[in-house]
Amino acid sequence: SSLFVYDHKITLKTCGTTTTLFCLEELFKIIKDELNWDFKNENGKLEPFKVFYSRRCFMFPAKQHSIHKNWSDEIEYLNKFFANGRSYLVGRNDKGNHWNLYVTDTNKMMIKESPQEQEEQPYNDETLEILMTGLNPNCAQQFVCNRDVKDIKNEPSTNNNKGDADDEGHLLGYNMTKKSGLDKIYNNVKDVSFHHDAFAFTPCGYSSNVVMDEEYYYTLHVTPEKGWSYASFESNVPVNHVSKGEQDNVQVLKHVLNVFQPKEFCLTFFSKEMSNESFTKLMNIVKQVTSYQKKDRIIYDLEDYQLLYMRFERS
Amino acid sequence: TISIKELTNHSYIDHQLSATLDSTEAFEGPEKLLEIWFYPTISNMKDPAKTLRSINVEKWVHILKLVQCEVLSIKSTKMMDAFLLSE
Repeated sequence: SSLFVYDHKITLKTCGTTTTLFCLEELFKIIKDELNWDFKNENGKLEPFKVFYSRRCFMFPAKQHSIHKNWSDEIEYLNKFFANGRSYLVGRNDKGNHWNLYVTDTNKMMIKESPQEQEEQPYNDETLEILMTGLNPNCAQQFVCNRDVKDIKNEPSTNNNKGDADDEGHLLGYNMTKKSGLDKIYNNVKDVSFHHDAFAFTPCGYSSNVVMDEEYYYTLHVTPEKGWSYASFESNVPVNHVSKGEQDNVQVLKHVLNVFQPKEFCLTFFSKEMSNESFTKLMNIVKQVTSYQKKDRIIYDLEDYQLLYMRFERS
Repeated sequence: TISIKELTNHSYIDHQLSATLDSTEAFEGPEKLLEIWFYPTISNMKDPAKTLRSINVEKWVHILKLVQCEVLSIKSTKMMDAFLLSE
């Protein structure tokens, strides 16, 4: 799981049986107490600038906790907090592989106060997510380490040690990143800064965060177990910027697919405009991923964002 | 690409959690993704001196406990903090 905190926004991506939405009440309370940010409207509902909540349908929904067992319960919970939310079920409802999205209306009152907004977002605020299942067993094996878990739960904590490399989980995570080539997804022609943090779980599993140019991230999470293997890649890195136009998101997709070689994958791509170059190229990738058959291609006009959803299965 | 120095420049790391974490029960692949834009940009804030990044780590740890996540490590840059979490 990962959390990215910017000055003005957060992205929280959590795996397993986490209870992601149960942080909302405390999150907004702390933000009000600490920063004096109060987003409550006259009806008592919260109206931050924008909220997105999404997930692919679960493989084992019954094992989730509370509201997370059921998409409609999650939406009901979100609607208790936020004003003007709406939800989408994207893909084929009869198959166990659709994707769900909840999004609130943009709080346009804030935009009026921000004439410089466009100047501050020169790279068009795009997010690419690739969700893969049925990983090639040889590829999945790279993310199994079987290191020993130590029984030191009663020893004093060693939190917050700066500059200490004595950490097996992080070292193995680093090695997995190197070996799999996941540090080379983007052609960093511009030579922007590159910060990496990865962890190898035991008995298996892998998470990594990469921050490029101080403000863009890509994150990977892998559960390699046979029978329900899964990997995800999510990125807001503006590929055209960091590669000086030498690379595009289709090449990024191919690189990621090559690392995991899944039986099936879906991609989602958010951008401000459909005229976005990546949006157009991704929409037409069918001939470039010849090992896969396109099953779904859906475009949503979400007010101020365009969403592309595509699902593929190995031929 | 990455270099070995990336293992030594965390702004926060929990070695005890790292050594004791067992993911045996983390069977579900698909993640839940929550993104909240509190403001469109930093320039919209009344007081840009205090932002989400002003909230201390202990408060984030507390928030994340409600999610059933713990903080393994953090990398901080000029523009953002990237938390690597359990589960």
